[in-house]
Amino acid sequence: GQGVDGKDEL
Amino acid sequence: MNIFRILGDVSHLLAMIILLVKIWRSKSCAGISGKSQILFALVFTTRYLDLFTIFISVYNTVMKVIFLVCAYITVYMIYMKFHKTFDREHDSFRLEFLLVPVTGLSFLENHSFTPLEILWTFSIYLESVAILPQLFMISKTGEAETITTHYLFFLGLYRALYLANWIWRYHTENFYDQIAVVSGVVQTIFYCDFFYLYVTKVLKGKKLSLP
Repeated sequence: GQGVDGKDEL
Repeated sequence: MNIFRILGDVSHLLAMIILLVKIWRSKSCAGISGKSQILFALVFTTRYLDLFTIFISVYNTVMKVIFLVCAYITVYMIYMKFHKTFDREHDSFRLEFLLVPVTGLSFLENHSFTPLEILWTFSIYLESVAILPQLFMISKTGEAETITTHYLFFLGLYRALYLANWIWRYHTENFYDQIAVVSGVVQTIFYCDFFYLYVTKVLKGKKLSLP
């Protein structure tokens, strides 16, 4: 998912 | 990963490649806004800092690196290699009009008040308006080369496909990121007028020129 410390979307 | 997301990423990549190929083949960056390209380089730089903090997937890492490299090569082409062909006079959009509100908003409205998250938010807000110097340049000169319009089409299509991706994710994963969605809608709206001209003119073999 879109966690606070990393994003899976570009 | 759904079909809209993949197609969105592919059209984003395609847009950047089209622009690079146009500049490389014609040895010219005429009609391209260097300011928009600087903003996109800034967007990727501030968004992909998580490359250093977390591993998500090979796809995620590879695509982020490719996007960063493409953005910086484009800026290099415009301001260094082919700078003599750069139409500086018409690229006169005032960047502070975008950067100041976007910076302020990213401090005010974010998921959490941490440096990485604020920078990510900044990049999302900035991306939604980063194309404005390019659209401003086209409205100023009143025309765009056909290949430039293909670039803009795929860049707009990418964000429109991401909207479909978010609708899909909302229904299948209950995933919903308000900052990304609202900015994505704003960003897509900026392309609507262009999409109309693209379909009614460029796809019928005419050059894009404004009345």
